[in-house]
Amino acid sequence: LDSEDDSVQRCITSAMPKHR
Amino acid sequence: PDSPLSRWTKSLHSLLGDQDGAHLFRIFLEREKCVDTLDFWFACNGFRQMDRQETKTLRVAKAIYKRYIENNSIVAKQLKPATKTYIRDSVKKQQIDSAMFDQAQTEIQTTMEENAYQMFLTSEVYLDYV
Repeated sequence: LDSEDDSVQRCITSAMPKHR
Repeated sequence: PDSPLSRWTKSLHSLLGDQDGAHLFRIFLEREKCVDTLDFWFACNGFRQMDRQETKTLRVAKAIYKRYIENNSIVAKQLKPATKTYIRDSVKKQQIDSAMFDQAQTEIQTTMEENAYQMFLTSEVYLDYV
């Protein structure tokens, strides 16, 4: 099970713009 | 005319939709010690896109609440008390909704648009890049 920080970080990363 | 740079000055939204723009804005906010506002903004987007069926949405909602709202962080300081109460109650009652952070995100976005974004467009980080 990952930590709370990890799950927030993954949430942030999933919403970041990807390479053009 | 439609270079990334000209798009960045159009709106905060167009800046954050561009990979380099978002990266540069992040560097700027790190220096200004308010990068949490940007991370929260992206976390809200990520949360909205999560699959409702997944059991982990409650965990993630709780984690976002704890990290940015429960403590007196810069995000919490920029939110209206009613907005914080609404999110706290939603987490407590486990009433998880994909739109539960929408109001908070709007408030943070408005503050960013009026302050950090304007400062960014005249900052050294931005001007050096230009």
